[in-house]
Amino acid sequence: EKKRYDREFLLRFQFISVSM
Amino acid sequence: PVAASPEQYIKHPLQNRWALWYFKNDKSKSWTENLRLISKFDTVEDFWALYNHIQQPSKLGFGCDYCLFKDGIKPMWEDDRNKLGGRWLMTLSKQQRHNDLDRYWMETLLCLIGESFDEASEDVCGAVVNVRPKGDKISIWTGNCQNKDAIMTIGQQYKERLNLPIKNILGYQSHDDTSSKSGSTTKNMYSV
Repeated sequence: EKKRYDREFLLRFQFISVSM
Repeated sequence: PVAASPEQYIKHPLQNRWALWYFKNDKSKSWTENLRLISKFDTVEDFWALYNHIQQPSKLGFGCDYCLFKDGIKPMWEDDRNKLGGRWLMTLSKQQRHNDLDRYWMETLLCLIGESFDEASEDVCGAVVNVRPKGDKISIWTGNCQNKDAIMTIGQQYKERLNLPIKNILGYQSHDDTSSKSGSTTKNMYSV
């Protein structure tokens, strides 16, 4: 099914640095 | 050792892969030479890494643009997936450059990558921000100007998302009309 993200979800990741 | 849940280390995939382009107005070069691909991304995390790294529109010089388009669609009318389409166009006042331009542009990007227009998101090709002395412009491009239902869904939801005042009318113009306009204004096929 479609990957849809609302703005609140997206904003949570703005400053999370991906520790790969 | 406690195994990390996928949620912690797998990036969040977007529905589409997107390409961000930058246009710098260098009169000594041709239009296409002035259009440069910055980067492509297909996850939430990679979008932010790019977004946090580049200048905000309000900091760009006059004549510059950012364009975010689905991978494979060039940010120009002539592209096969644009030529039958059009754009919802929002023109901003000069004062809005400092208060609204950057947040409207970010909200536009989030609408695109988040597929925020339900089924109508299929019709979205991309979005453009033009930084201009007489007033900046943000537009959302769709692929077929005859798909009225999808176009109206996008326009209404976009206007709501930016919570624009009711009296701020957005107009939708086909690229065909825009590219062949005789006078200074292009007629609107739809408006919200």
